[in-house]
Amino acid sequence: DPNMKAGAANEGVLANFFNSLLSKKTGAP
Amino acid sequence: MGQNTILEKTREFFQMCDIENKGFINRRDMQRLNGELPLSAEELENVFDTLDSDGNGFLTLDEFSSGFSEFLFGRKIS
Repeated sequence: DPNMKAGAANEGVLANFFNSLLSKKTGAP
Repeated sequence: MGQNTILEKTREFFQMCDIENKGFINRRDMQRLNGELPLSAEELENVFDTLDSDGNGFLTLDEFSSGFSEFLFGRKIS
């Protein structure tokens, strides 16, 4: 399954993305 | 975080990406975040590809929400 493969490879990037959105929203550095 | 809060956050984040309120996010919307988030253009491209589970080039709220849930349940927010 290519999606699963991509998901595993990009897990860190996805976490980074959502963490950044959370930080942006809360105004945390 | 309760289910309603998650839903609310998902909508907020979706709207932060979908600034034109189209109801979907495309690659261009994602690249706009380049200046706002500490992610490179390539990383944003990866995020888009990961979230766009059907690969049609449009991110719907459903796809976005799935990715966010995966993130929340896969990794706890500190």
